[in-house]
Amino acid sequence: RDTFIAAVYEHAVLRPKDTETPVSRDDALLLMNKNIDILEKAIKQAAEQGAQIIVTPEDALYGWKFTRETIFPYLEDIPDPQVDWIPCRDPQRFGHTPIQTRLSCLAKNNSIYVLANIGDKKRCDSQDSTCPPNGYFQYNTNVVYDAKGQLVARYHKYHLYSEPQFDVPEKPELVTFDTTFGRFGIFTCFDILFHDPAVALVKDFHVDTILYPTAWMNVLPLLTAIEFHSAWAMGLRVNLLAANIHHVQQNMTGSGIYAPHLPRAYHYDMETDSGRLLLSEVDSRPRTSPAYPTAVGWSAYATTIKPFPVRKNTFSGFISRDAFNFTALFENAGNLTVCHKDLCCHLSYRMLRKEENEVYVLGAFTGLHGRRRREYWQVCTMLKCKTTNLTTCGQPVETALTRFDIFSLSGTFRTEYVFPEVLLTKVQLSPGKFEVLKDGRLVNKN
Amino acid sequence: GPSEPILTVSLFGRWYTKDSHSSSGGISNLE
Repeated sequence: RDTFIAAVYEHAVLRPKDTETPVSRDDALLLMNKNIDILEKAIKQAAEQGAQIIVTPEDALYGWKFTRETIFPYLEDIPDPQVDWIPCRDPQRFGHTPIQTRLSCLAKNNSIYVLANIGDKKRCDSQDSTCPPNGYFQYNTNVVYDAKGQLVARYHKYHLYSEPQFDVPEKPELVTFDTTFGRFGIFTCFDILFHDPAVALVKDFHVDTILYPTAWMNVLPLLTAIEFHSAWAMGLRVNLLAANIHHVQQNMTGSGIYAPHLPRAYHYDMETDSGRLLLSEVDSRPRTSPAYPTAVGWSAYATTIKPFPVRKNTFSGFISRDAFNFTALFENAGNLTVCHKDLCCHLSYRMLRKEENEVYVLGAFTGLHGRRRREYWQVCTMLKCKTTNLTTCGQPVETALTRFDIFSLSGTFRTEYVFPEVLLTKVQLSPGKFEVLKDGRLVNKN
Repeated sequence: GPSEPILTVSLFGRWYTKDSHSSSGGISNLE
Protein backbone atom coordinates (compact mmCIF):
# COMPACT_ATOMS: atom_id res chain seq x y z
CA ARG A 1 0.00 0.00 0.00
CA ASP A 2 1.23 3.51 -0.82
CA THR A 3 -0.68 5.07 2.04
CA PHE A 4 -2.38 3.97 5.22
CA ILE A 5 -4.72 5.50 7.76
CA ALA A 6 -3.09 6.16 11.10
CA ALA A 7 -4.83 6.91 14.38
CA VAL A 8 -3.61 8.31 17.67
CA TYR A 9 -5.69 8.66 20.81
CA GLU A 10 -5.09 11.37 23.40
CA HIS A 11 -6.38 9.69 26.55
CA ALA A 12 -7.60 11.34 29.74
CA VAL A 13 -6.30 8.61 32.02
CA LEU A 14 -8.17 7.50 35.12
CA ARG A 15 -5.51 7.48 37.83
CA PRO A 16 -5.38 5.60 41.12
CA LYS A 17 -5.53 7.47 44.42
CA ASP A 18 -2.13 8.46 45.78
CA THR A 19 -1.01 5.76 48.17
CA GLU A 20 2.17 4.43 49.69
CA THR A 21 0.58 1.01 50.14
CA PRO A 22 0.37 -1.24 47.08
CA VAL A 23 -3.18 -1.99 45.94
CA SER A 24 -4.28 -5.57 45.34
CA ARG A 25 -3.82 -7.14 41.92
CA ASP A 26 -7.63 -7.15 41.54
CA ASP A 27 -7.83 -3.40 42.23
CA ALA A 28 -4.99 -2.78 39.78
CA LEU A 29 -6.81 -4.81 37.13
CA LEU A 30 -10.06 -2.97 37.84
CA LEU A 31 -8.44 0.40 37.16
CA MET A 32 -6.56 -0.78 34.07
CA ASN A 33 -9.72 -2.31 32.66
CA LYS A 34 -11.62 0.96 33.18
CA ASN A 35 -8.97 2.72 31.14
CA ILE A 36 -9.04 -0.01 28.49
CA ASP A 37 -12.85 0.40 28.32
CA ILE A 38 -12.20 3.95 27.10
CA LEU A 39 -9.37 2.92 24.77
CA GLU A 40 -11.61 0.18 23.37
CA LYS A 41 -14.14 2.75 22.15
CA ALA A 42 -11.36 4.70 20.44
CA ILE A 43 -9.91 1.55 18.87
CA LYS A 44 -13.31 0.48 17.53
CA GLN A 45 -14.01 3.95 16.22
CA ALA A 46 -10.59 4.13 14.52
CA ALA A 47 -11.07 0.71 12.92
CA GLU A 48 -14.54 1.63 11.69
CA GLN A 49 -13.04 4.67 9.99
CA GLY A 50 -10.48 2.53 8.19
CA ALA A 51 -7.40 2.98 10.40
CA GLN A 52 -4.77 0.26 10.06
CA ILE A 53 -2.91 1.23 13.25
CA ILE A 54 -3.62 3.12 16.46
CA VAL A 55 -1.20 4.48 19.06
CA THR A 56 -2.29 5.03 22.66
CA PRO A 57 -0.28 7.09 25.20
CA GLU A 58 2.39 6.25 27.73
CA ASP A 59 0.99 5.58 31.23
CA ALA A 60 -2.52 5.36 29.74
CA LEU A 61 -3.59 2.40 31.87
CA TYR A 62 -2.51 3.56 35.33
CA GLY A 63 -0.95 7.04 35.41
CA TRP A 64 2.57 7.92 36.55
CA LYS A 65 2.93 8.53 40.25
CA PHE A 66 4.34 5.35 41.77
CA THR A 67 7.10 3.78 43.80
CA ARG A 68 8.70 0.48 42.78
CA GLU A 69 6.34 -1.21 45.25
CA THR A 70 3.06 0.52 44.31
CA ILE A 71 3.48 -0.12 40.55
CA PHE A 72 4.10 -3.83 41.07
CA PRO A 73 0.42 -5.01 41.05
CA TYR A 74 0.01 -3.39 37.62
CA LEU A 75 2.86 -5.33 35.97
CA GLU A 76 2.75 -8.46 33.81
CA ASP A 77 5.56 -10.58 32.39
CA ILE A 78 5.71 -9.63 28.71
CA PRO A 79 7.56 -12.20 26.56
CA ASP A 80 9.87 -11.52 23.65
CA PRO A 81 7.77 -11.21 20.45
CA GLN A 82 9.92 -13.96 18.90
CA VAL A 83 7.77 -16.50 20.76
CA ASP A 84 4.99 -15.87 18.20
CA TRP A 85 2.19 -15.39 20.68
CA ILE A 86 -1.41 -14.40 20.16
CA PRO A 87 -2.55 -13.81 23.74
CA CYS A 88 -6.19 -13.64 22.66
CA ARG A 89 -5.99 -17.20 21.31
CA ASP A 90 -3.67 -18.65 23.97
CA PRO A 91 -4.18 -16.56 27.13
CA GLN A 92 -2.62 -19.00 29.64
CA ARG A 93 0.69 -19.56 27.81
CA PHE A 94 2.75 -17.10 29.85
CA GLY A 95 0.98 -17.10 33.20
CA HIS A 96 -1.56 -14.55 34.40
CA THR A 97 -1.67 -11.94 31.63
CA PRO A 98 -5.23 -10.57 31.39
CA ILE A 99 -4.16 -7.11 30.23
CA GLN A 100 -2.08 -8.49 27.36
CA THR A 101 -4.96 -10.80 26.46
CA ARG A 102 -7.49 -7.98 26.36
CA LEU A 103 -5.24 -5.74 24.25
CA SER A 104 -4.54 -8.61 21.84
CA CYS A 105 -8.26 -9.32 21.50
CA LEU A 106 -8.98 -5.66 20.80
CA ALA A 107 -6.45 -5.75 17.96
CA LYS A 108 -7.72 -9.08 16.62
CA ASN A 109 -11.44 -8.37 16.90
CA ASN A 110 -11.08 -4.99 15.21
CA SER A 111 -8.40 -6.07 12.69
CA ILE A 112 -6.11 -3.18 13.58
CA TYR A 113 -2.54 -2.85 14.87
CA VAL A 114 -2.63 -1.57 18.45
CA LEU A 115 0.21 0.02 20.40
CA ALA A 116 -0.22 0.21 24.17
CA ASN A 117 2.10 1.18 27.00
CA ILE A 118 2.11 -1.21 29.98
CA GLY A 119 4.52 -2.41 32.66
CA ASP A 120 6.79 -5.44 32.27
CA LYS A 121 8.29 -7.41 35.18
CA LYS A 122 11.24 -9.74 34.69
CA ARG A 123 12.40 -12.05 37.47
CA CYS A 124 16.15 -11.81 38.11
CA ASP A 125 18.77 -13.74 40.04
CA SER A 126 19.27 -12.33 43.53
CA GLN A 127 22.97 -13.24 43.22
CA ASP A 128 23.20 -10.68 40.41
CA SER A 129 24.29 -7.41 42.04
CA THR A 130 22.08 -5.42 39.66
CA CYS A 131 18.95 -7.40 40.57
CA PRO A 132 16.60 -5.19 42.62
CA PRO A 133 15.69 -6.27 46.18
CA ASN A 134 12.24 -7.55 45.16
CA GLY A 135 13.79 -9.95 42.63
CA TYR A 136 12.32 -8.27 39.55
CA PHE A 137 13.43 -5.77 36.94
CA GLN A 138 10.49 -3.48 36.15
CA TYR A 139 10.23 -1.77 32.76
CA ASN A 140 8.15 0.98 31.18
CA THR A 141 7.12 -0.98 28.08
CA ASN A 142 5.39 -0.53 24.73
CA VAL A 143 3.71 -3.52 23.12
CA VAL A 144 2.31 -3.78 19.61
CA TYR A 145 -0.26 -6.35 18.51
CA ASP A 146 -0.92 -6.89 14.82
CA ALA A 147 -4.36 -7.15 13.24
CA LYS A 148 -4.48 -10.87 14.15
CA GLY A 149 -3.71 -10.11 17.78
CA GLN A 150 -0.12 -11.34 17.67
CA LEU A 151 2.53 -9.63 19.78
CA VAL A 152 4.89 -8.20 17.14
CA ALA A 153 6.96 -5.69 19.13
CA ARG A 154 8.07 -4.98 22.70
CA TYR A 155 10.13 -1.93 23.65
CA HIS A 156 11.55 -1.05 27.07
CA LYS A 157 11.93 2.71 27.61
CA TYR A 158 15.58 3.76 28.02
CA HIS A 159 15.59 7.43 29.00
CA LEU A 160 13.41 7.51 32.08
CA TYR A 161 12.11 10.80 33.43
CA SER A 162 11.39 10.91 37.15
CA GLU A 163 10.28 7.27 37.15
CA PRO A 164 11.76 5.57 40.20
CA GLN A 165 9.26 2.74 39.73
CA PHE A 166 11.06 1.49 36.63
CA ASP A 167 14.50 0.14 35.73
CA VAL A 168 16.64 1.10 32.77
CA PRO A 169 17.44 -1.63 30.24
CA GLU A 170 21.13 -2.47 29.77
CA LYS A 171 21.26 -0.84 26.34
CA PRO A 172 18.87 1.21 24.23
CA GLU A 173 16.67 -1.25 22.33
CA LEU A 174 16.23 -0.75 18.58
CA VAL A 175 12.82 -2.23 17.94
CA THR A 176 11.28 -2.34 14.47
CA PHE A 177 8.60 -4.34 12.69
CA ASP A 178 7.54 -4.54 9.05
CA THR A 179 4.06 -4.34 7.61
CA THR A 180 2.51 -4.05 4.17
CA PHE A 181 2.31 -0.31 4.87
CA GLY A 182 5.91 0.36 5.80
CA ARG A 183 8.55 -0.24 8.43
CA PHE A 184 7.85 0.96 11.97
CA GLY A 185 10.08 1.90 14.88
CA ILE A 186 9.16 2.54 18.51
CA PHE A 187 10.36 4.60 21.42
CA THR A 188 8.80 6.46 24.35
CA CYS A 189 8.46 10.07 25.51
CA PHE A 190 11.81 11.44 26.80
CA ASP A 191 13.73 9.06 24.46
CA ILE A 192 13.01 11.58 21.69
CA LEU A 193 15.64 13.99 23.07
CA PHE A 194 18.52 11.54 22.49
CA HIS A 195 20.34 9.86 19.62
CA ASP A 196 19.72 6.29 20.73
CA PRO A 197 17.30 4.81 20.06
CA ALA A 198 15.41 7.68 18.39
CA VAL A 199 17.76 8.87 15.66
CA ALA A 200 19.35 5.44 15.16
CA LEU A 201 15.98 3.97 14.16
CA VAL A 202 15.67 6.50 11.37
CA LYS A 203 19.29 6.69 10.22
CA ASP A 204 20.41 3.07 10.61
CA PHE A 205 17.18 1.09 10.42
CA HIS A 206 15.44 3.25 7.83
CA VAL A 207 12.02 3.14 9.44
CA ASP A 208 9.19 4.95 7.68
CA THR A 209 7.06 5.70 10.71
CA ILE A 210 7.76 6.08 14.41
CA LEU A 211 5.13 5.01 16.94
CA TYR A 212 5.47 7.32 19.88
CA PRO A 213 3.47 7.04 23.10
CA THR A 214 4.24 9.85 25.52
CA ALA A 215 3.17 11.54 28.75
CA TRP A 216 4.62 14.93 27.85
CA MET A 217 4.35 18.00 30.06
CA ASN A 218 4.34 21.09 27.86
CA VAL A 219 7.02 23.69 28.47
CA LEU A 220 6.92 26.94 26.51
CA PRO A 221 8.58 28.40 24.54
CA LEU A 222 10.60 25.52 23.01
CA LEU A 223 9.23 22.24 24.30
CA THR A 224 5.48 21.98 23.94
CA ALA A 225 4.48 18.58 22.63
CA ILE A 226 2.95 19.58 19.28
CA GLU A 227 5.77 22.04 18.63
CA PHE A 228 8.71 19.76 19.29
CA HIS A 229 7.20 16.53 17.99
CA SER A 230 6.13 18.05 14.67
CA ALA A 231 9.61 19.60 14.36
CA TRP A 232 11.32 16.27 15.11
CA ALA A 233 9.34 14.56 12.32
CA MET A 234 10.32 17.33 9.94
CA GLY A 235 13.98 17.39 11.03
CA LEU A 236 14.43 13.64 10.66
CA ARG A 237 12.08 13.39 7.67
CA VAL A 238 9.95 10.55 9.01
CA ASN A 239 6.31 10.00 9.98
CA LEU A 240 5.69 10.34 13.72
CA LEU A 241 2.49 9.13 15.36
CA ALA A 242 2.51 10.84 18.75
CA ALA A 243 -0.13 9.97 21.38
CA ASN A 244 -0.02 12.09 24.53
CA ILE A 245 -1.87 11.80 27.82
CA HIS A 246 -4.60 14.39 28.34
CA HIS A 247 -4.20 15.91 31.80
CA VAL A 248 -4.63 19.67 31.81
CA GLN A 249 -3.53 20.19 35.43
CA GLN A 250 -0.13 18.73 34.58
CA ASN A 251 0.09 20.60 31.23
CA MET A 252 -0.24 17.33 29.36
CA THR A 253 -1.95 17.70 25.99
CA GLY A 254 -0.78 17.69 22.41
CA SER A 255 -0.95 14.69 20.11
CA GLY A 256 -0.44 14.47 16.40
CA ILE A 257 0.10 12.63 13.16
CA TYR A 258 3.18 14.29 11.73
CA ALA A 259 4.51 13.72 8.20
CA PRO A 260 8.01 14.83 7.14
CA HIS A 261 6.77 17.88 5.28
CA LEU A 262 3.86 18.94 7.49
CA PRO A 263 1.60 17.97 10.39
CA ARG A 264 -1.32 15.95 8.99
CA ALA A 265 -3.43 16.26 12.14
CA TYR A 266 -2.82 17.57 15.61
CA HIS A 267 -4.69 18.32 18.80
CA TYR A 268 -3.98 20.74 21.66
CA ASP A 269 -6.66 21.35 24.25
CA MET A 270 -6.16 23.06 27.59
CA GLU A 271 -9.88 23.82 27.91
CA THR A 272 -11.59 20.46 28.39
CA ASP A 273 -10.92 17.21 30.22
CA SER A 274 -11.83 15.04 27.25
CA GLY A 275 -9.77 12.58 25.25
CA ARG A 276 -9.58 12.85 21.47
CA LEU A 277 -9.12 10.49 18.54
CA LEU A 278 -7.12 11.74 15.54
CA LEU A 279 -6.99 10.03 12.15
CA SER A 280 -5.13 10.83 8.99
CA GLU A 281 -3.90 9.21 5.80
CA VAL A 282 -0.10 9.13 5.60
CA ASP A 283 2.48 7.84 3.13
CA SER A 284 3.59 4.29 3.85
CA ARG A 285 7.08 4.98 2.53
CA PRO A 286 7.56 8.74 2.74
CA ARG A 287 11.05 8.60 1.17
CA THR A 288 9.48 7.60 -2.15
CA SER A 289 6.78 10.27 -2.00
CA PRO A 290 7.00 13.36 -4.27
CA ALA A 291 6.38 15.48 -1.14
CA TYR A 292 9.50 14.11 0.61
CA PRO A 293 11.62 17.11 1.61
CA THR A 294 15.21 17.42 0.38
CA ALA A 295 18.14 17.15 2.77
CA VAL A 296 19.05 20.41 4.46
CA GLY A 297 22.50 21.91 5.00
CA TRP A 298 21.55 23.56 8.26
CA SER A 299 24.41 26.05 8.36
CA ALA A 300 24.89 26.58 4.62
CA TYR A 301 23.27 30.01 4.46
CA ALA A 302 24.38 31.28 7.86
CA THR A 303 28.05 30.46 7.36
CA THR A 304 28.29 32.04 3.92
CA ILE A 305 26.66 35.42 4.48
CA LYS A 306 28.34 38.38 6.11
CA PRO A 307 26.66 38.59 9.52
CA PHE A 308 24.22 41.41 10.01
CA PRO A 309 25.44 44.20 12.31
CA VAL A 310 25.46 42.95 15.90
CA ARG A 311 23.71 45.40 18.18
CA LYS A 312 25.49 46.76 21.24
CA ASN A 313 22.46 46.19 23.39
CA THR A 314 22.59 42.41 23.35
CA PHE A 315 21.51 41.12 26.75
CA SER A 316 21.40 37.85 28.62
CA GLY A 317 18.18 36.10 29.57
CA PHE A 318 17.00 32.66 30.51
CA ILE A 319 14.84 30.08 28.82
CA SER A 320 14.31 27.59 31.59
CA ARG A 321 17.83 27.39 33.11
CA ASP A 322 19.70 28.13 29.90
CA ALA A 323 21.37 31.54 29.55
CA PHE A 324 20.61 32.86 26.06
CA ASN A 325 21.97 35.96 24.41
CA PHE A 326 19.06 38.09 23.17
CA THR A 327 18.66 41.12 20.98
CA ALA A 328 15.34 42.92 20.60
CA LEU A 329 13.39 43.48 17.36
CA PHE A 330 12.91 47.21 17.94
CA GLU A 331 12.03 48.10 14.34
CA ASN A 332 9.09 46.98 12.21
CA ALA A 333 11.51 45.28 9.84
CA GLY A 334 15.19 44.50 9.74
CA ASN A 335 18.11 42.13 9.70
CA LEU A 336 19.60 40.99 13.01
CA THR A 337 22.38 38.73 14.20
CA VAL A 338 22.95 37.49 17.73
CA CYS A 339 25.69 35.10 18.78
CA HIS A 340 26.39 32.88 21.76
CA LYS A 341 29.92 31.48 21.69
CA ASP A 342 30.38 30.12 18.14
CA LEU A 343 26.66 29.91 17.31
CA CYS A 344 25.42 32.93 15.39
CA CYS A 345 21.73 33.28 14.56
CA HIS A 346 20.51 35.50 11.74
CA LEU A 347 16.99 36.85 11.33
CA SER A 348 15.42 38.85 8.52
CA TYR A 349 11.87 39.93 9.26
CA ARG A 350 9.03 42.28 8.54
CA MET A 351 6.10 42.75 10.85
CA LEU A 352 2.77 43.64 9.31
CA ARG A 353 2.14 46.00 12.21
CA LYS A 354 4.14 46.18 15.39
CA GLU A 355 1.85 45.91 18.38
CA GLU A 356 2.94 48.49 20.94
CA ASN A 357 2.45 46.24 23.92
CA GLU A 358 4.50 43.38 22.48
CA VAL A 359 8.26 42.85 22.26
CA TYR A 360 10.07 40.14 20.32
CA VAL A 361 13.69 39.10 20.65
CA LEU A 362 16.13 37.00 18.68
CA GLY A 363 18.06 34.59 20.90
CA ALA A 364 21.01 32.19 20.67
CA PHE A 365 22.18 29.43 22.97
CA THR A 366 24.83 26.75 22.59
CA GLY A 367 25.77 24.51 25.49
CA LEU A 368 24.71 21.79 27.87
CA HIS A 369 21.06 22.23 28.77
CA GLY A 370 19.38 22.64 32.13
CA ARG A 371 20.41 21.59 35.58
CA ARG A 372 21.41 18.11 34.50
CA ARG A 373 23.75 19.48 31.82
CA ARG A 374 23.64 16.23 29.85
CA GLU A 375 22.18 17.25 26.50
CA TYR A 376 24.06 19.65 24.26
CA TRP A 377 21.67 22.12 22.63
CA GLN A 378 22.17 24.66 19.85
CA VAL A 379 19.16 26.95 19.56
CA CYS A 380 18.25 29.97 17.47
CA THR A 381 14.89 31.41 18.42
CA MET A 382 12.72 34.42 17.78
CA LEU A 383 10.12 34.72 20.48
CA LYS A 384 7.58 37.03 22.03
CA CYS A 385 8.53 38.23 25.51
CA LYS A 386 5.98 37.80 28.27
CA THR A 387 5.71 41.56 28.78
CA THR A 388 7.43 44.62 27.30
CA ASN A 389 9.95 44.35 30.16
CA LEU A 390 12.96 42.65 28.57
CA THR A 391 13.69 40.70 31.74
CA THR A 392 10.62 38.56 30.92
CA CYS A 393 12.00 37.35 27.58
CA GLY A 394 12.10 33.55 27.52
CA GLN A 395 9.28 33.13 30.03
CA PRO A 396 6.22 31.19 28.89
CA VAL A 397 3.56 33.19 27.04
CA GLU A 398 0.55 31.73 25.25
CA THR A 399 -0.93 34.54 23.19
CA ALA A 400 0.33 37.12 20.70
CA LEU A 401 -1.08 39.74 18.34
CA THR A 402 1.88 40.59 16.09
CA ARG A 403 1.74 39.20 12.57
CA PHE A 404 4.84 38.81 10.42
CA ASP A 405 4.62 38.86 6.66
CA ILE A 406 8.29 37.89 6.32
CA PHE A 407 10.64 35.92 8.50
CA SER A 408 13.84 34.04 7.71
CA LEU A 409 15.81 32.41 10.55
CA SER A 410 19.15 30.62 10.18
CA GLY A 411 22.16 29.71 12.28
CA THR A 412 25.76 28.51 12.16
CA PHE A 413 24.90 25.07 13.52
CA ARG A 414 27.64 22.51 14.06
CA THR A 415 25.16 19.63 14.03
CA GLU A 416 23.07 18.08 11.27
CA TYR A 417 20.21 17.47 13.71
CA VAL A 418 18.12 20.62 13.72
CA PHE A 419 14.37 20.72 14.29
CA PRO A 420 12.33 23.62 12.87
CA GLU A 421 9.65 24.91 15.21
CA VAL A 422 6.91 27.46 14.54
CA LEU A 423 4.28 28.15 17.17
CA LEU A 424 1.40 30.54 16.73
CA THR A 425 -0.80 32.35 19.21
CA LYS A 426 -2.84 30.15 21.54
CA VAL A 427 -0.23 27.40 21.08
CA GLN A 428 -1.17 26.34 17.57
CA LEU A 429 0.90 24.95 14.69
CA SER A 430 1.18 26.45 11.26
CA PRO A 431 0.86 23.51 8.86
CA GLY A 432 2.01 24.28 5.34
CA LYS A 433 2.70 27.96 6.11
CA PHE A 434 6.47 27.71 6.50
CA GLU A 435 9.31 25.74 4.95
CA VAL A 436 12.96 24.98 5.37
CA LEU A 437 15.12 25.87 2.40
CA LYS A 438 17.95 23.49 1.57
CA ASP A 439 20.48 26.11 2.71
CA GLY A 440 19.03 25.94 6.23
CA ARG A 441 16.78 29.01 6.29
CA LEU A 442 13.44 28.61 8.06
CA VAL A 443 11.09 30.92 6.16
CA ASN A 444 7.39 31.71 5.95
CA LYS A 445 5.67 30.79 2.69
CA ASN A 446 3.81 34.01 2.03
CA GLY B 1 -1.62 36.61 3.55
CA PRO B 2 0.40 37.23 6.70
CA SER B 3 0.80 34.56 9.32
CA GLU B 4 -1.36 34.25 12.39
CA PRO B 5 0.34 36.05 15.30
CA ILE B 6 3.58 34.30 16.19
CA LEU B 7 4.67 33.09 19.61
CA THR B 8 8.00 31.64 18.55
CA VAL B 9 10.02 30.60 15.50
CA SER B 10 12.98 28.41 16.41
CA LEU B 11 15.69 26.20 15.05
CA PHE B 12 16.29 23.66 17.81
CA GLY B 13 19.57 21.80 17.32
CA ARG B 14 20.82 18.74 19.15
CA TRP B 15 24.57 18.11 19.02
CA TYR B 16 24.47 14.54 20.27
CA THR B 17 28.21 13.89 20.12
CA LYS B 18 28.76 16.75 22.58
CA ASP B 19 26.36 15.29 25.17
CA SER B 20 27.84 14.74 28.58
CA HIS B 21 28.35 11.05 29.20
CA SER B 22 29.46 11.44 32.80
CA SER B 23 26.10 9.98 33.70
CA SER B 24 24.90 7.33 31.28
CA GLY B 25 21.49 7.38 29.65
CA GLY B 26 20.59 4.74 32.15
CA ILE B 27 20.32 7.07 35.12
CA SER B 28 16.77 7.97 36.03
CA ASN B 29 16.13 11.52 35.03
CA LEU B 30 15.16 13.74 37.93
CA GLU B 31 15.31 17.32 36.78
